[in-house]
Amino acid sequence: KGAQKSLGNFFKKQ
Amino acid sequence: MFEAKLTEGLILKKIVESIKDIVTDVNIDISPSGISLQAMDSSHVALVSLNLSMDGFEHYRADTNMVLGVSIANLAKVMKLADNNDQITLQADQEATHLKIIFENPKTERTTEFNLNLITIDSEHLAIPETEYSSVVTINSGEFSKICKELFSLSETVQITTNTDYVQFSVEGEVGSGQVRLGHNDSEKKEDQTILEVSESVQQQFAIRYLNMFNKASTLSSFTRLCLHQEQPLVVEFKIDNLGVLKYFLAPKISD
Repeated sequence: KGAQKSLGNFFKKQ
Repeated sequence: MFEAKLTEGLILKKIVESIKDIVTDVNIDISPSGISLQAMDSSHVALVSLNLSMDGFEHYRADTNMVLGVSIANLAKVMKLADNNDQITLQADQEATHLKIIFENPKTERTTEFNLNLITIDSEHLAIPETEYSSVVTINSGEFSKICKELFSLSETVQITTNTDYVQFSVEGEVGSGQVRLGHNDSEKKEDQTILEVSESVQQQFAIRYLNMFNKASTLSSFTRLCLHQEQPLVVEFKIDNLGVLKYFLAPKISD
């Protein structure tokens, strides 16, 4: 199965 | 000074129940226009975003912006004190050290008050980019919950595929492989409808256990809205009538 990505890959810290 | 009164306190109970398994300590942002919170789970794979508008409250007052650091686990314990038909009032002073929560049942003349100790949390906010979702699926929330639960017993991962004719939830594991395919269904019973708005097909994989946690919110709305974009996390959205919206963001699993 695919590797679980984290939201940090998509959303930048403000 | 902040004070907000919700006549249908049950909604607040349901919201806390819907997020308590995902987030632990959250900063609740209070502003003159309403209440919002954004928090991730410990693995930073899922994010909860809640926005409640002041218009949805019987009474709402917030003189300035405030941040209330709350342990959701403790808030959930306090919410257990509320009966389903209690009215709930939240109160906090400037620089408050606690959040006062009042449950009132005008019929039985029973009132419960609790001062929840606030905590300091230095959680960073994530900037969620405005995204044009190329696939939006509106589905009965109970049906989506059931599909997720059933597929979870067959695989930990679900592949969601959208195109103009159907949305497909497929699984593959040592049990075998299969898929649930839902076409556009504009049945006259509104809550049974499945509505597909697909401008571009999407195919992504997700861990079902997070979807099962998100679906705790299905008691808040008869519809679940799935927003997909090939390069973005999934959004699972529950509209809270006359009050606001509860959104869950889930990072995909990238197939090698």
